[in-house]
Amino acid sequence: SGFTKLPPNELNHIQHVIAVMSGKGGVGKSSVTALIAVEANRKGYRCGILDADITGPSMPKMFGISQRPENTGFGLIAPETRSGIRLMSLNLLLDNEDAPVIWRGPLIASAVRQFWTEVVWGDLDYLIVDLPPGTGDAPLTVMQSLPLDGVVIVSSPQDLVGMVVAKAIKMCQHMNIPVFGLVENMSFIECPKCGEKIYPFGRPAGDSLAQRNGLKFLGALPIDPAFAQACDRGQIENYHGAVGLDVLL
Amino acid sequence: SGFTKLPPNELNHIQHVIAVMSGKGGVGKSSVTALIAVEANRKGYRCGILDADITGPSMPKMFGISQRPENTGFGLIAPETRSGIRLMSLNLLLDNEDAPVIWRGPLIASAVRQFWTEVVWGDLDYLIVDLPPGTGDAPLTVMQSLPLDGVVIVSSPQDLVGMVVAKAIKMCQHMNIPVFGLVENMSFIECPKCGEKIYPFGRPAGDSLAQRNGLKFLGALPIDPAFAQACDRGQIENYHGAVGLDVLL
Ligand SMILES: Nc1ncnc2c1ncn2[C@@H]1O[C@H](COP(=O)(O)OP(=O)(O)O)[C@@H](O)[C@H]1O
Ligand SMILES: Nc1ncnc2c1ncn2[C@@H]1O[C@H](COP(=O)(O)OP(=O)(O)O)[C@@H](O)[C@H]1O
Ligand SMILES: [Zn+2]
Repeated sequence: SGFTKLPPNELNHIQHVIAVMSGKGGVGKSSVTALIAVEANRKGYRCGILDADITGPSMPKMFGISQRPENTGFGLIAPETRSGIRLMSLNLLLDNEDAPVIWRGPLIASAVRQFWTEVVWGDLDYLIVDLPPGTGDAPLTVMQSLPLDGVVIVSSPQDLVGMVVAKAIKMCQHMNIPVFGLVENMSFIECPKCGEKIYPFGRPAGDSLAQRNGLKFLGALPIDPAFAQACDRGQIENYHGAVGLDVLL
Repeated sequence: SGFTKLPPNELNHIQHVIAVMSGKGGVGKSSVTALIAVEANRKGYRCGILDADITGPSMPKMFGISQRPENTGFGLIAPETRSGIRLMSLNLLLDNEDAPVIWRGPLIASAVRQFWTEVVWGDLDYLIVDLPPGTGDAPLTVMQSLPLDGVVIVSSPQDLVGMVVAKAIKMCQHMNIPVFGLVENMSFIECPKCGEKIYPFGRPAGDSLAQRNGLKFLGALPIDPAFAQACDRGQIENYHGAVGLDVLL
């Protein structure tokens, strides 16, 4: 995309960098990022997650880790989750997980760059970058400065969400970043009592949104209360409900 | 909060400015913003909505309006929705609603300022500002430069969401901006077949999140498929399901 990519930390050997994006908040970018990493890790790939949502970081909570990264002469060591996934997030650098990070664009961009140049990730098959909502500083910095192989797009069924997600897709196209495909999250929920399939956010639309934008449809995930609970308890590594997100690897 | 507030456009007489914030994306900030404005408008208050989500604007779609604002010598005239609410959003200035706005912080901040100084809102009882996710440029600019009376916080039941919402609450406290209270959205959904109350995102938590942060709990909204549909069809002004959000006015 014409920008000179930043060199990684000399101790890092990272085979592939993938970003997860939606443009719209709350559709499940962090969830899909974590599920891809967990599934790839189960298959034996060495994975890392770079939490590029600098002012709204939720990765450490999903994995239940909070230890401060060790700062060595070579850089900041990315801590490992219980199953061995490397993770770096601004929340790991704060005293309290709910402390606000009140930063403007330049500081946000600089934090994202430092997560690439100053963090010791070691040898990874996949580094998965969780992008914040919007098409501003963090996604722009990642697309300009990191050697991205491609992006996974996450949407949910609402037309309103699809409109904002289309902005993210067009940003990738504009920046010449390949899009691996689109995952629709929160497609439906099954009533635990009578089994009725309920569509809180409208009929599934991921397939046609993908088609309209020339993308591969990677599948749909239902709303699963057990998933939300696993995230809240920091136990996403114990969740086994996600289907075939490893299709990317 | 110590910053000199920007003067409004000389044609504007705005009694109260309220912002709606969450820190976390997708919980329903735009929805709550729109519902407050619709309810206040029904009670006879003159209202406007400033869509400060510059790279992910969804207000025009919720109200089904797309006409380009008229640019006069005095400023940009904020168009009216069908029921007479004034609205300004970056999506009204684009040729296509799904075109990406790939801007860094300084441009985002400048757009928010111009929505206050260059837009002709006229005489309003309430201007409601819809803030994007995060604690970055847009919320910071609004809190520093607009004469905010206070903020309404929106959350959803997940602990993970509550953690990020707490960051937004602490930002308001840090900036000396009063918080009117907290609304929990997506609390539950009722099965259309058997009436079972389902809690996709966990048991209601808004009340205790409000209490822990010294805030008034303003109530909870269920997931209502009819609401998502109204938003997708641009007919939020025809939706009558929201309870008592006018408590703020
Ligand atoms: N399919 C799902 N079923 C249940 N809860 C979900 C699902 N996807 C996401 N969530 C929950 O919704 C919240 C928002 O998801 P998140 O991944 O943080 O969205 P984003 O990163 O797009 O803002 C999280 O608390 C998460 O646990
Ligand atoms: N209570 C609800 N019931 C059904 N759909 C909802 C509800 N609240 C929000 N939505 C839908 O969810 C999507 C996200 O809401 P939005 O207000 O845009 O969130 P935010 O502004 O926090 O990103 C929208 O498509 C909206 O129509
Ligand atoms: Zn049922």
